[in-house]
Amino acid sequence: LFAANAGSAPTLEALEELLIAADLGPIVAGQIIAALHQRLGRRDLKELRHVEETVKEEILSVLKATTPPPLSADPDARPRVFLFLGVNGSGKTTTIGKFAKRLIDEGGKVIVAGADTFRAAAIEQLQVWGKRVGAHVVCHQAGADPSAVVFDALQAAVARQATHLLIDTAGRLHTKRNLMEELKKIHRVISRQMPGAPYERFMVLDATSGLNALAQAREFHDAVGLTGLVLTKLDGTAKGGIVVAIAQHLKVPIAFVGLGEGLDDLQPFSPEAFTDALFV
Amino acid sequence: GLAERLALVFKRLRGHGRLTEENIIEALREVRLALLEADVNFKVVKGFIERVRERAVGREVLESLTPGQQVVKVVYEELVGVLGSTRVPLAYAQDSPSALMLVGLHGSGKTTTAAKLGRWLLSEGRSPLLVAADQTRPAAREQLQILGNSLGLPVFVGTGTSLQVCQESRAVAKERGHNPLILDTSGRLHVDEPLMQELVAIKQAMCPAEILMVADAMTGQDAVNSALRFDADLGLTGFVLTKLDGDARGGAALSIRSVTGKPIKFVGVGEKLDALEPFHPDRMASRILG
Ligand SMILES: Nc1nc2c(ncn2[C@@H]2O[C@H](COP(=O)(O)OP(=O)(O)OP(=O)(O)O)[C@@H](O)[C@H]2O)c(=O)[nH]1
Ligand SMILES: Nc1nc2c(ncn2[C@@H]2O[C@H](COP(=O)(O)OP(=O)(O)OP(=O)(O)O)[C@@H](O)[C@H]2O)c(=O)[nH]1
Ligand SMILES: [Mg+2]
Ligand SMILES: [Mg+2]
Repeated sequence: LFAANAGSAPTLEALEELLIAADLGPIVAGQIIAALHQRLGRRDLKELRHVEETVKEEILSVLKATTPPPLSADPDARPRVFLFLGVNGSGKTTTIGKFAKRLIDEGGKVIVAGADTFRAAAIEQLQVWGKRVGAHVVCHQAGADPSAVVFDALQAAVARQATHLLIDTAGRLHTKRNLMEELKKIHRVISRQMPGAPYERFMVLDATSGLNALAQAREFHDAVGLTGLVLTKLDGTAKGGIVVAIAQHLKVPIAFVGLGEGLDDLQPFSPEAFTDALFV
Repeated sequence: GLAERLALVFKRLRGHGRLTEENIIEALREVRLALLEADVNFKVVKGFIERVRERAVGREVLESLTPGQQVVKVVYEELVGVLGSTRVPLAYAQDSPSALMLVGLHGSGKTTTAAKLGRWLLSEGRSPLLVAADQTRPAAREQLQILGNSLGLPVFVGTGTSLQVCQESRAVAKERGHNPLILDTSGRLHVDEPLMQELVAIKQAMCPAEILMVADAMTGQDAVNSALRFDADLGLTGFVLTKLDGDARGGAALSIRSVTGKPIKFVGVGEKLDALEPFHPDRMASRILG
């Protein structure tokens, strides 16, 4: 019994620190450790390997509770619309380039909308990507109304019989009321123009983000109803554990992970690979 | 916030008579939780709590009528102490063109900050030259050019490698009397060896008076990893913490200052080019405490 006691305390503390270091946050980390006490008897806590497997199961059960939306061409031949949104610098524009490449490789016809009309050279950046992958880019001049760009892009997607329309929006902090209203307006334009058509709202999140990402996800989810998450920059040293809290609280599935700056650096999210990586 | 939670802790403890050192452990647990929730790195929190503990078990807290408030005061003062109670200005060479180099992870705000610093230096009577040393990101040069144009600031765009662009820009600056050179480099991972070596080469060629790491205020636990590597490889002279106009608590500020000892010199508080302020440790301390 003494041995069990001696082994379990440092193990659990180290485990909680590992989870915190991975950005799961102290609350979620604490909940997982508490659940561990519930599920395992005193003897089992000594076995670090067993403990680790149990924690992985806890995390996997949260991540697997949701499944990502379908991505392939719509059987009814309507363009599948994807709205990409998120805070500044998270990787939205680059993710659109990579996603367009993936869809085109699978035989899709992709249109991209340059609805970031605010940031310097945002349209030019998207145009480079469009050219790289062979996607038609719909854009207006800098400073144009983003909703007008979206409206035009929806029309173009239908007219050109595109399989997918990917919409790039300006980075915005979720605390900025006017920018969130702008996003809601874009959302309304799409919903009104394409009622019943397949329409996804993906938040693009930087894996280096801390707990503020949960507040971001809440605000964006309230604004447009997120249907997916893309976790970028997972090729760095950050673990992106905040997505566990997001999955737990908001039930938004993670569709993709970004693993670099190149065309092919977008992978479908694997809950197992992600969870294993937390412990490396 | 922390003050309310500590008030509850001490209300309960007070019911058992005089406060003891044991009781303080409970209060410190609340402090630890508050700092972790603010995204301060867990190792940094450990060290910081030790500093607080020494003062928290002293008479100033144990004999106070409002021990909760005393603990908050101690935490606040220790935070300000670590964050840097003295202002560190931008370094500058008067005679030949000085270089100010901006480095950091992808999307942290380097290009925007380069233009903001250009505007700042202009208002101080300098004549900066913005250097578009990011040769990889699509339209990075155009981005800096548009920003520079909006301020009436010259932007140097060159061909070749980032290193070559930086070297060429020095000749241009000498010729036209620009000072300093503001080098906007590509975003990169601290674990990307060749790209970190590229920065070392640029540093060796340009001998910058300032090497500032531009870091996102919403960075979580990973902030120490990138800050330590950039500092180890380059010898940073300071940080710029961006996107503080959001509601991230900004614990990364304590983390990066704590592990590198380098000062945070500026904060970015918006996307517009006038949204740059000198760092205020007292404001940051209040923000981290929530
Ligand atoms: N290493 C790495 N870098 C990435 C990844 N995704 C994007 N980036 C880089 O992150 C930086 C920002 O990417 P953008 O696509 O411009 O981000 P954004 O969200 O569109 O930015 P704003 O429009 O300004 O809000 C660029 O340097 C990208 O190359 C990724 O998965 N891994
Ligand atoms: N709200 C806010 N946005 C900022 C701030 N600083 C930069 N940004 C935004 O953050 C995004 C990324 O900024 P960039 O200057 O392109 O970042 P970067 O570090 O040069 O990106 P890479 O070169 O790809 O590594 C842009 O949308 C900027 O407008 C800030 O202080 N507040
Ligand atoms: Mg963008
Ligand atoms: Mg840049």
